Amino acid sequence: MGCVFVKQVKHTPGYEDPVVLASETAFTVSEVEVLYELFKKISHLIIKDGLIHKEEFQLALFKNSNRHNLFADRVFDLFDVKRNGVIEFGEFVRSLSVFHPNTQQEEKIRFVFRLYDLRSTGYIEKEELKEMVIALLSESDLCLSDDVVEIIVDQTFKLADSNDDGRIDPVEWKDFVKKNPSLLKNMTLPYLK
Amino acid sequence: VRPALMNAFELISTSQGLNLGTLFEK
Repeated sequence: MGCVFVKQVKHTPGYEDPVVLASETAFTVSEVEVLYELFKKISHLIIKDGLIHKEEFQLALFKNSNRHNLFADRVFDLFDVKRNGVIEFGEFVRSLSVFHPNTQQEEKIRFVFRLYDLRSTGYIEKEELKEMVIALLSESDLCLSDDVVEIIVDQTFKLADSNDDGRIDPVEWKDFVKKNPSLLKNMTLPYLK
Repeated sequence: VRPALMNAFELISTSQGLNLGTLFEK
């Protein structure tokens, strides 16, 4: 009786077939395979378990694992679809697909809305926008008085909150982005193609 | 405040935390 040796390729936990991922996303199979190499690299930066932890995401993004950043946290949380504190390969590919040059603008608009809807209420509220402006100022070492921050937030709401109910809903957001397309500038990564 | 600063979302979009392009830099 002979023996057959099958070479098994060891994949990270949460690995999904590139053919399946390509069929569900904007990526080709070969692009998914390239993403797997990037995923493996990031997911082994600190804890070598093949999953991307927040510290590893921060390290890959900022070259610093301890750099707290509200927006990076939000991106991580949206990528972590299962809400288990780590990003698996499938989550990584499906989420990055939003940033693909071929992905519909509508999908990008919806993603940014969720990103800015900090408390997942279905609206972007003034307090949330103020919190994000303060976070951005702190990140940039810019110092503006609270009054000036209020003016910026109020002015933005005058432009975006067309029904003037004190919160921005998905329809208002879509209209606002259509008038200000530069708001989506981070949402397309040419590297992905 | 300069008019360009009047759109808070423009300001926010400059955050490094939103620049995922850095993930692909070697």
